[in-house]
Amino acid sequence: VIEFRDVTKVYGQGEAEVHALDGVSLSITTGEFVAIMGPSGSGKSTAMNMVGCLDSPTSGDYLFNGVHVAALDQDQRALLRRNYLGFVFQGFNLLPRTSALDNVELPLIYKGLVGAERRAQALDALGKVGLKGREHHDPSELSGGQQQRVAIARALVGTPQVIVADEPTGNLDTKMSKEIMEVLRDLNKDDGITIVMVTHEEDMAGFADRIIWMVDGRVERTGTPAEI
Amino acid sequence: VIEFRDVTKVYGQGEAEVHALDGVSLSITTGEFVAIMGPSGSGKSTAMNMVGCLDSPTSGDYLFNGVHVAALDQDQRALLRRNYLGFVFQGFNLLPRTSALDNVELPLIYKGLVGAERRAQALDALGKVGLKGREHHDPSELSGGQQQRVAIARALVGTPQVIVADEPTGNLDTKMSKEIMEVLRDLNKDDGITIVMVTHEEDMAGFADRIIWMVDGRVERTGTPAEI
Ligand SMILES: Nc1ncnc2c1ncn2[C@@H]1O[C@H](COP(=O)(O)OP(=O)(O)OP(=O)(O)O)[C@@H](O)[C@H]1O
Ligand SMILES: Nc1ncnc2c1ncn2[C@@H]1O[C@H](COP(=O)(O)OP(=O)(O)OP(=O)(O)O)[C@@H](O)[C@H]1O
Ligand SMILES: [Mg+2]
Ligand SMILES: [Mg+2]
Repeated sequence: VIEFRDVTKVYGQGEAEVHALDGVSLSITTGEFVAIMGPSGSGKSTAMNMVGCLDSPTSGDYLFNGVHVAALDQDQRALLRRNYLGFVFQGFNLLPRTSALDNVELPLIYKGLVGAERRAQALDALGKVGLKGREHHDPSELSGGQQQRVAIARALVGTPQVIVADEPTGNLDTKMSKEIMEVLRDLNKDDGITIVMVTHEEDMAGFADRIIWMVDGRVERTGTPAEI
Repeated sequence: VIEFRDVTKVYGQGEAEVHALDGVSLSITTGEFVAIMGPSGSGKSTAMNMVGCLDSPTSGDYLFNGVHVAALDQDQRALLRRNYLGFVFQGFNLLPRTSALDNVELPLIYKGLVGAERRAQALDALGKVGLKGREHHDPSELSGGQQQRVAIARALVGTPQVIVADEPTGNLDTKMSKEIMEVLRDLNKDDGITIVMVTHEEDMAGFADRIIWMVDGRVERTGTPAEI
């Protein structure tokens, strides 16, 4: 479902050139649960933005469901994201001055669900991440870990085909992190949702079927958690 | 140096009342390295904002160097922060559209250092967190973990009396996290800087002399890493 063919992403020019991705080739099959690990600055978020159709390669190809995403225009890409992807950003990217409930309902508005149905599904998603009773608070009234969980609920509420999660447990205690991993694993095993997750915590990567290890904008190795 | 006497912090009213801190009493002595742990939403950041003189109790007293902080006006508190405190925020709070170097120099401008000296100290701090060569990038051109490290460099650049760090390694891989912990430990052992650090990772808490465990706005227990 996800395929990178020698993808590069270069920022800046000349001496200041930064190769955020330096020739990445990988493929993720439907229904896989993959963890992406590697040092800070190794290109993980850049790769995630590519997967989520939020960014395009400088060279090489990225295919989603066999489609060359770079060939789509902005509107087509937006449609693809709404219909197939749920994204948990490393910085959460919640709408400020907007309640947790409204933030989580957003993907369902695009799907054309009516108010009562949206509300029910959003509350269900918030319940899965342990935020029952916090739905009317806006981000400034929530702790760091609570904001992170609103972002997670928003990513899974539309049961998308693929969930892309960039460090989803960075602000959560161990117990809550494991509960979130269980939620993701259930979505993967029961609903067949493909999950691509960046994490730096080995315990969390252990929930994945396979780990991709990145260094300096390249895939250094890949294998099962046991192997890595 | 830091003392809480039955501190409470209450948000909202009536039914919607949230007791972020629900009677916290603790004291931290000069030169101690303390880790604060506990579930998401247990009041850790709220306590950190209190320590950093950015917030005041609803009831109870918070004393910094024996001073009742709530009795100071805004200007006096700002002066206290500049002269004695370095703060790493859970959300980084870097100045956007401002280079990493300028972000890190900011506390030194308040100290009245001249340009060349500021630059040298800022570059030294950035070097300690492994960001040599990234100093001219602004936050939008840096990875999540790099932004976090700029925030850390800014907190330690003025060698303050107390460093307050709210989840300083949440976006860092294990190797880099340990390097940062070594930097903090050196500042603590060599320069006598008091460190109060929120973390949810047991490996990182292991660098501290003592752990304070919070639940539901209260201190549940405290002890050495070995005990906890
Ligand atoms: N302005 C506010 N209005 C209402 N409730 C608030 C407000 N700010 C914080 N809270 C609540 O206070 C409680 C403590 O928040 P705090 O940010 O201190 O938690 P934390 O321990 O740092 O959590 P985390 O580990 O998730 O960062 C949370 O339940 C939070 O929702
Ligand atoms: N707009 C930009 N201009 C220049 N360099 C950039 C830009 N955006 C990202 N980079 C660089 O690209 C590299 C990869 O960034 P990326 O965010 O993908 O790293 P990461 O693996 O997610 O790191 P972390 O674990 O710290 O989140 C970094 O060195 C970063 O500084
Ligand atoms: Mg990243
Ligand atoms: Mg917090």
